[in-house]
Amino acid sequence: SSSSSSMTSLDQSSKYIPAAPILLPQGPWKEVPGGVIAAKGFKAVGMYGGLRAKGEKPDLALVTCDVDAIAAGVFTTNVVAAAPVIYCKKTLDNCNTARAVLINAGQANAATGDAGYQDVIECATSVAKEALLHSLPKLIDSLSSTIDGGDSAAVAITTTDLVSKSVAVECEVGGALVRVGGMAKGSGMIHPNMA
Amino acid sequence: TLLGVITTDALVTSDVWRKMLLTAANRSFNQITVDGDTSTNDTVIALASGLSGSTKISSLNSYEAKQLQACLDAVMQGLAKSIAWDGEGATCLIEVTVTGTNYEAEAAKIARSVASSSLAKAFNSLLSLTFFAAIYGRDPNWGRLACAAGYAGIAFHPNDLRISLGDTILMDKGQPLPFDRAAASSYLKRAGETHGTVKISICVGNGQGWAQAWGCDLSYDYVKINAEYTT
Repeated sequence: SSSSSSMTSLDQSSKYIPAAPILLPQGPWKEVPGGVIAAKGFKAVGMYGGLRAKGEKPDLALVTCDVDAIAAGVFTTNVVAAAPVIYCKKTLDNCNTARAVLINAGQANAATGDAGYQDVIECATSVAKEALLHSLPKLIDSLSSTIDGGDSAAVAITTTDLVSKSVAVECEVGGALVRVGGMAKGSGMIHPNMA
Repeated sequence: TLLGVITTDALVTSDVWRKMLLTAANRSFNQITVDGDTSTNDTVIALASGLSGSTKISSLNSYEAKQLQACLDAVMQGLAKSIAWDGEGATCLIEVTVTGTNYEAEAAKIARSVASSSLAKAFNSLLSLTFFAAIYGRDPNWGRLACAAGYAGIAFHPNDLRISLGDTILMDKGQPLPFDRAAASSYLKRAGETHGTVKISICVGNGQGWAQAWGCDLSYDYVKINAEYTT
């Protein structure tokens, strides 16, 4: 096991919650910092967009890729899927690539019916109102390929989490050094059954 | 709710990347449980930029695909375990390893059944409406672990059952063994005090299948957190 190197980072995001100890399985890989931005071509940022009811912990995260990235997804098999899940499934049904993932915290978005789905469409096309709309230009301007960018995004997607979760590894694949990174959130309502 | 974003600079075809993500999800996020509630929002999105300069991976059976799959599994398992570790109110991570089945999927099903068991992690006292956990209560109760393995829906002979808690063997060849109860209880207590890991190993036969699942103990704080939380 090893601790994420971001655990000792003094960046802005660590003011809110510490980084989780990441229990990486043993293998030929080497842990590297950065989480989602560790791999070439990715930028990320997290910021407070005024979406949370309480506090000013970052609540809006954006991960982008400089090129069209081959995209895949697994989703809840819960019949009552939230609007963003339906949107992402439809998008990946129709397209093999993606350039960005936008994630918000602090706004419940399940069982919101047609109005909820319309909100998702509006968010995705950057015409949402108030907090989200006002935050998007700043969010995009703040995108960064630095470790802080990855760390702040990992904090921005958390809800009741006491720690942020972010990790990346580097390994030789097919004669080249390849990086795989990621971030996740989750603390309660956790019994995933995704496909 | 679980949300995850995975990125890589490996060059991989869409078909292979989607299958890899599903395999990794089944070995990681789909093998964790905190409270048994499947969210309406669970999502993992994985993006591959192809900018590493590596050769294109277009077959799942290639050596390069196996290398990338191992990396993907490792990252997603690391993240998945940190979610179970951070389960609401949790004082420790529970790692269940099952061996001896014919297939990986069978071992995975048994492991998740044990990690999910409310009897293994807690039993609910209806009289007081408070929770006492087998793990949280530091009680090395092998019977609850055996029970959860038994109802997983995977057939095995009870006489093949072997259960260990950390380094302590609680049951072998289907028979409970005399063990140092104080040491086993101390193992659980230590994990709880340090927010460490409780390792449970279960063997059900001689097959090559093996898998892991991860959960956490159930403490009083779980109820408190969820009574106070709303969106």
